[in-house]
Amino acid sequence: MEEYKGLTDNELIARLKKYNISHGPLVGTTRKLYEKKVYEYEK
Amino acid sequence: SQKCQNFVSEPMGNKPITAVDGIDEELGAKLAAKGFDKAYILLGQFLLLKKECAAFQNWLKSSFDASSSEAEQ
Amino acid sequence: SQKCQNFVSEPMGNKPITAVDGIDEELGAKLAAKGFDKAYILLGQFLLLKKECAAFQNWLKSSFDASSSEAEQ
Repeated sequence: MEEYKGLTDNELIARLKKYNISHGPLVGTTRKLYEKKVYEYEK
Repeated sequence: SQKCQNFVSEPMGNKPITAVDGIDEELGAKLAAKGFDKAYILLGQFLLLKKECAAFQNWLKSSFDASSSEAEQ
Repeated sequence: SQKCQNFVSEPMGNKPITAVDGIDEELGAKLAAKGFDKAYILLGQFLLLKKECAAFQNWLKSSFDASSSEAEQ
């Protein structure tokens, strides 16, 4: 999970879009949730 | 529940976080400690998550240790 | 403005970000690219900023290069 913290917002959004994961904006209170979604998808 | 009915019967205005059905004093304190001290701020988070219930519930559980039933309520 | 009157005359529902007064196609595209593609999501951010106008305007300006007048509108 740690590696996802290092992704820029754009990089994380790109992965969310690539995996067709529905998402809202990446702000302080939502970012971690979307990191977890990408992590779970890739796992 | 009665708490839910009370909450939805009028605009939430400046109601505290504990006015939200499913949020007791303990969970409310954890939310408030992170800035979510008012019901309307929690609404803001829900809107930011594009009103997706599952995402919102997951966020409550992973960030504040809410139980599944608390998160659903 | 007429745009503002149109926007506040009814619930925002699922209106696009460009329905918000002060947000033109260019600014709307920047906001949408970061996930703020609907008016209600922008409302979410405003609520999360505890409805503080100055903070909200500063956020629009620093994150999306909105001008002062766009941010105020």
